Amino acid sequence: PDSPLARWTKSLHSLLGDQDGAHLFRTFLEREKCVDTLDFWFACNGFRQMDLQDTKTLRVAKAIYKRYIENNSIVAKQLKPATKTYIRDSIKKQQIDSAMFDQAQTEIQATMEENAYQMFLTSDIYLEYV
Amino acid sequence: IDSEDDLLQECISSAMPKKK
Repeated sequence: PDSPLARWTKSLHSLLGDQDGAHLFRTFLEREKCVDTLDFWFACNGFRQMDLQDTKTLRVAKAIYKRYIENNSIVAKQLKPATKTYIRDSIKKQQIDSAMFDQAQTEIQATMEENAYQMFLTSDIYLEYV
Repeated sequence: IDSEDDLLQECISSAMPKKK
């Protein structure tokens, strides 16, 4: 009952907390050309754990912004304009906060749960693994 | 100094689930 596969179908969160699950989901998203959404999700988690005193943290915030939000990438398209503006302004003012990507991550996660995650659970990549 | 890409990659990797 508590096999990895049972956990994967429980929630997106359980899937992403499992190494094999996250890896398989990533392979699926690569094929669907939306792997950036998953990388962004993990980047948000990684960023939240960073030390705000470390000068590296501002550089990482800028890197996340540049790579996923500033351009018209798949992540940017799924975010609300207000969310993007908030992050842009925080970076501009160099007001770095551990929670500054939380809202964006929540929005991306909701979209993943509704779309990619459901598609994954019926995909041949998943069914073959099962 | 690490490049921006390296920093981003490091950040993503740090959040990935580890082997059990």
